[in-house]
Amino acid sequence: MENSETALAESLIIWLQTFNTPAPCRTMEELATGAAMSQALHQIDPTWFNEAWMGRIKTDVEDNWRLKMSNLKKILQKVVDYYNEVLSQDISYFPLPDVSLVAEHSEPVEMGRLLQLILGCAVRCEQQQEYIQIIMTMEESVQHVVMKAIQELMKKDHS
Amino acid sequence: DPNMKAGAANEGVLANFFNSLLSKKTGSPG
Repeated sequence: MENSETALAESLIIWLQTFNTPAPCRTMEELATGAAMSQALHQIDPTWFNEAWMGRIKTDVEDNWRLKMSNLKKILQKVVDYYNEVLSQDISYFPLPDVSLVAEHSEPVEMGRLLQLILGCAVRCEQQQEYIQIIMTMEESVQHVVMKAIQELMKKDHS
Repeated sequence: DPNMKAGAANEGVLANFFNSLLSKKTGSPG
């Protein structure tokens, strides 16, 4: 099947689909617009990823990679700020995704990194129980990838 | 059946991990 580099993105796409976002998220290309990611983040913490912030994410980007990149940059920045300011977790050790590769080529490795950061928000937010329980109902192979992804994110949690 | 045993062990690892995450209660902002 897929190699381990794309397995992360492929499993996390399946996980993101559990949010039932209005924007489609069946493929890397659909996800690369940033629309579904921002809608999932809004569900995760509507106070931080609020309506005002959502309003800055364009939903009709079609194939315009510059607009996609603009969306993805806003998402990445807001997620990094969430770790620093809400979760009080230093993630400077974590290799941040190159969103230009996601925007231009829907590159799965970088996409996986971005989704991994979103996953970390979900399992540490106030409604973490709800999200963890949903993960526990997923297919074992997906759970395994999700577990590894969370472990990697928490590697230096104590620092 | 070794496959079944491995599957059950894997299931146990996953359940342990996610249950410990649930009991951690890490997400309590400010």
